[in-house]
Amino acid sequence: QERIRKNKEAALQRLAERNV
Amino acid sequence: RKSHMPAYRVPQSFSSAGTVDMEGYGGGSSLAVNGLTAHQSQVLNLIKNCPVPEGMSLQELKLQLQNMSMSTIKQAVEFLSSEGHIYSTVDDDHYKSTDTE
Repeated sequence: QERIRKNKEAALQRLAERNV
Repeated sequence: RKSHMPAYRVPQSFSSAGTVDMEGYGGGSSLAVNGLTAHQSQVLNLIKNCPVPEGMSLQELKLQLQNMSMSTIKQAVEFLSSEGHIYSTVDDDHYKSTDTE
């Protein structure tokens, strides 16, 4: 599902931001 | 009757082996491991280990974490999601982990 993929990408981006 | 009963001995091995003592921390949310509280890392671990493709539901989490209230679980889930560790899938009750290690 497209929505799930978007949620995952958004989450991965948040995670990346935290790890900076 | 003989006073054969040995004097009560505390089994030292039990009290000194610190494995069970860890449970005592479970109640507090102050103990932080890698930036997460004990509750949050428990929730994260369960979600990580969930084999279901649509992720873990809040109901399943509640079943696995009977020492936690639903609101505690929801708080942990919200935090983990805002940090990017987990994300919601089919609906707001199902979560999957982003960590693949």
